[in-house]
Amino acid sequence: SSSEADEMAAALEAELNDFM
Amino acid sequence: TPSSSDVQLTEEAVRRYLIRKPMTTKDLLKKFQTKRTGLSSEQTVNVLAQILKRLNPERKMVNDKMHFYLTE
Repeated sequence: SSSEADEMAAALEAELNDFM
Repeated sequence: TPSSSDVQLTEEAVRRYLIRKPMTTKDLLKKFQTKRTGLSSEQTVNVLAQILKRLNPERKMVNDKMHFYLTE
């Protein structure tokens, strides 16, 4: 679903923010 | 052949997409949908995060959204 896609994108961005 | 793993989430696959055009995290996630890779959502996020950290792509804002890209 699109909300799951949104959640995954948010989780991925959170992971990357720690790094970038 | 089962369709559950017809797409593989690999560094090389991500690299090819990012060389072709800038993409957001959501664009990338669409390319590696769980139903195509057979990975869980959590695995997908973790693996993609590791790959992006290794590739360390360039970043730019397009339409207020962060896009990643690579040059050859």
